[in-house]
Order: sequence, then C-alpha cells, then structure tokens
Amino acid sequence: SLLLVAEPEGIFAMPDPTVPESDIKALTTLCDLADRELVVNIGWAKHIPGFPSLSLADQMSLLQSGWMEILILRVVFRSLALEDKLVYAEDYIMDEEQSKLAGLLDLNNAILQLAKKYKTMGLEKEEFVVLKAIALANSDSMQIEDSEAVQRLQDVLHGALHDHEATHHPEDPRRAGKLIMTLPLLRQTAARAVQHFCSIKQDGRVPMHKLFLELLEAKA
Amino acid sequence: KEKHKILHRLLQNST
Repeated sequence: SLLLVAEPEGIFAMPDPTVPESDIKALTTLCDLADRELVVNIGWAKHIPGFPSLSLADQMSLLQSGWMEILILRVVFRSLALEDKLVYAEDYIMDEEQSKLAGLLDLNNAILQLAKKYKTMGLEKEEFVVLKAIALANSDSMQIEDSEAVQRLQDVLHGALHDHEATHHPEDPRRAGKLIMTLPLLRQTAARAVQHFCSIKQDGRVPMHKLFLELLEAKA
Repeated sequence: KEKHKILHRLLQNST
C-alpha cells in the first residue's frame, strides 16, 4: 500500500515544436526526460519502507546501480496497454519508425521484449511497484557498506510480493517466482541502455543534464 | 563522493 501511494505521476516530455524532427532532437528529448524522471525517482526511493534507514552512502550506491532499471521498468509499465510502442511519456510515444530515426531500434526492441513478458502475465500495478522497489534493493552494487541492512530491505519487499500473490493469485503459486525471473532481462536491457547513452555522451552531440550525466558516469 | 554531488544533495533533501 505504501508503494502504491508513493508511485509518482507520469511526467511530460514536451519536445520543442520549433525544432525539426531528427535523431538529435529525439535523443535530446529523451535525455531531458530521463534527467527529470531521475529527480522524481530519487524522491520515490525515499518512500520505500526501509530505504531511508540505510546509510546515505548505501542509498547512493543502490541508486547508482539501479537507476536505469527503474527508468526502464516505468516505461515498460506505461506501455503495457499498447502494441509495439513505448510510452516514454504520455506525450512521447515511440513506434518502430521513430525508434529507427533515433537510432534506438535495438534498445527499444529489447524493452518491448520485456513489455511482452509482462503483458502475457497481465502484470498488475501492485506487482509493478514492488518489482521496481526490488530492482533497486537488488541492484548488486559492489560498494554496499551494510549488506545485512540491504538484505533486510530485500526480504521485506520480497515478502510483500509473496503476500500479494498469496492473496490475489492463489491459483498460480509460482507467480512471484515468474516475476522475479523477469529481472535478468531488465538488468541486461538496462546495461544496454547505459552503454548506448554512454556512447552518445562520448559523441557529444546531444546535450545532457547534470544528474543524468552524473549517474551515467557512475556506471562508466 | 564529490563526483556524485547532485544525487547526494537530492537524497539529503527532506522532501
């Protein structure tokens, strides 16, 4: 219940209508959107029960490892109602053609593969919010100071997922496990996305805001 | 830590 309440509203991409469509414009829009979403997601993390009790250093380490997984999971959940399209924002939906134009066809196809899994399972909002918190708590940072505290956080969230499934899906005792088994594809896709945006950063043609840059650098 | 000053600041903010 606390995670459902903590879930942030969607934000708008607001692409500049005066700039003609191009790969640079699309990537600039996405990087700006990601930067603003990251601010929102850091605020969200503070509402995960148990997260604020971690040391500041461990909170930072988990976010530095897991931020892209959180961004992608949010895009995926927003996209579940659509077919072969990714809802980066309510006003910024990418289809195959736009993905091609932005040079994001491979990455967006990987994200769509994840969306397809959740669509098949009928992922619910309750499951989505817990899974997202689990992705953060389980982001496997190498810098954790108090791994027992992080383990306790994982156990609480894992417990919440099991409780939800026991009450809402008693017909499928393996549902929680099935959801957990989607996390490797999320990890793999996030790594791809980080790699892609790191190379865009190296090119230097797309302006990026400071928080997005800071977190990309934490992954480099 | 100096390298991650925005994340640090956002986490410290009470809101």
